[in-house]
Amino acid sequence: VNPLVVDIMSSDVTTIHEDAGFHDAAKIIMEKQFNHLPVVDSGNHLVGIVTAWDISKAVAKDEHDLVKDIMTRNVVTTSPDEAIDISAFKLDSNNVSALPVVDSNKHVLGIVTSDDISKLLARRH
Amino acid sequence: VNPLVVDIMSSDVTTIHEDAGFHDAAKIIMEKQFNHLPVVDSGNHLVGIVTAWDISKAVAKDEHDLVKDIMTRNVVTTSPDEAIDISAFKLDSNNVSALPVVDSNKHVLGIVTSDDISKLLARRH
Ligand SMILES: C[S@@+](CC[C@H](N)C(=O)[O-])C[C@H]1O[C@@H](n2cnc3c(N)ncnc32)[C@H](O)[C@@H]1O
Ligand SMILES: C[S@@+](CC[C@H](N)C(=O)[O-])C[C@H]1O[C@@H](n2cnc3c(N)ncnc32)[C@H](O)[C@@H]1O
Repeated sequence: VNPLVVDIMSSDVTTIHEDAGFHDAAKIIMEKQFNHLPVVDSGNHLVGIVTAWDISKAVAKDEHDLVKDIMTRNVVTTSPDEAIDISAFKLDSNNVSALPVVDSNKHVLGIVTSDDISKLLARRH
Repeated sequence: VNPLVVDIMSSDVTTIHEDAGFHDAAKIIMEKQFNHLPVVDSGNHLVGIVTAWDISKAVAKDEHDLVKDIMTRNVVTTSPDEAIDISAFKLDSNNVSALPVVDSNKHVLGIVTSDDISKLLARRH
């Protein structure tokens, strides 16, 4: 069993603009019940990623800034036609739990998480 | 391939006391670079779980309280001898990304995450 990213990714991914506030990111993460928000510029190109972990870090350091001040800029990504065993290797070797799915112009098409991959092994007894 | 939880869990799990502050939880989550902290009482029994998501939610709602005010009390757990396909089913059906591993006295032995299960499918090409 080796599906492609396109078979398991979420395509209704929520993104956030780099000029948004720290508080806006926390609100979206709360409402959507997940941890990872790809950050885009006004042309909808991926410029970073902000997560619940980044919010938690900003709290620990008492830094309540803009998304662009607390996001990770060097984003590990994937593409729809990547085999998920490669994506699982990327997640593990980079110690991250989600990969934005992008096209060749860095437009965000979706997101795939370690939850999506773990689910493939789930069985109800 | 159907390993048991004991084969893939982290046994050096960090826990936090229910009377700790919101800020302390954020600091530990930042330092340890993961998202989930089991919460224990003074007898080291599991009483809840607090995550980066809960910190983010507290930020969104402007509530900077104690861990016991922002944690989830009804914790989905696992045991060392559980088959990981069951654990993967529990993670998916409850929309959570980690399960504290406990013994019959609710002592925390470790933690298993969807990252640990996703890693089983990882292959370097
Ligand atoms: C080191 S991980 C630890 C927690 C957990 N593994 C997670 O991804 O949320 C948290 C950090 O990884 C970053 N991160 C998450 N996904 C990423 C990705 N695909 N590429 C680069 N950084 C990412 C976040 O911005 C955050 O600073
Ligand atoms: C709904 S999940 C969404 C984000 C992500 N799936 C995660 O687990 O971090 C976030 C909420 O689940 C709770 N949670 C995480 N692991 C849990 C577990 N094993 N049992 C019960 N609640 C848990 C957290 O306390 C938090 O309130």
